[in-house]
Amino acid sequence: WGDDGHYAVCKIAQGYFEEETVVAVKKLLPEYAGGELAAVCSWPDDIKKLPQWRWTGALHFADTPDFKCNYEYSRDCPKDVCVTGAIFNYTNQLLSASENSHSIVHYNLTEALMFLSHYMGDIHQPLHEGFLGDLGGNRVKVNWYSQETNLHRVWDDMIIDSARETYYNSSLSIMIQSLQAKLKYGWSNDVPSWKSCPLNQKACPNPYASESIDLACKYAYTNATVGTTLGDYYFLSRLPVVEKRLAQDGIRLA
Amino acid sequence: ATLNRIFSAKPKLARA
Repeated sequence: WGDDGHYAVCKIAQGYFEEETVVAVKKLLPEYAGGELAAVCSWPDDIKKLPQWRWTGALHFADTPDFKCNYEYSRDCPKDVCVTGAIFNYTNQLLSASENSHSIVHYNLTEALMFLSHYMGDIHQPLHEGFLGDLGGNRVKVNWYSQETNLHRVWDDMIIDSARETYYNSSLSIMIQSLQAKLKYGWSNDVPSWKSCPLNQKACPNPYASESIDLACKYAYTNATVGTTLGDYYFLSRLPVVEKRLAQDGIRLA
Repeated sequence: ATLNRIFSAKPKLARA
């Protein structure tokens, strides 16, 4: 997602923290975050182009072979270097500290928290599991109304921006409040299944990746070939998908 | 739910 998407996911998640999580996150957040996880959820995007962090770039995606509409960890996450591998890795780093305070390796737990929060966001953006051949839609040039862009940016930013302008009085916080209300009422029966992980796992990103490539094939790539102008029809039919992914994302991160 | 599961994990008893 873009900055607004990550901010929304982390803001929603904050509302579902249990007491121990509130305490632990506050301890781990950098000073400049002002106690807000949402303030630092884009940090991995801010640094990924810096020379010393360039290796993190591949952790924002999983590489689905072209036209395959399913996800396989062994095929799509070579050497664990992908968004699902990163979620497992940073979950284990944070666990190693909370389960056994005498852990030998001292990870940077502040970075682990910011990476985990960001990648939990990215794995829910369908085109972050998009096809390797078109770089998850980055190479699919389209128009968003009158603006030239690419399909990946439509899903990272444009759908959220248009929703904010059209329905939420250009206010991200009003959009977030609307998602929080939908979680309380419309999706309340779904929240328990969104929260749970099979087999007592602490984190379970693989099904999230499978959902995303399924949504990418059904919604993102459909009727969006190179050179297409995407307008109201695409926006109105895809906005519910994006809003549900952001809300689900916040629940699962918390 | 992921952060809640991580931070609610009880510390293992230090091995004797």
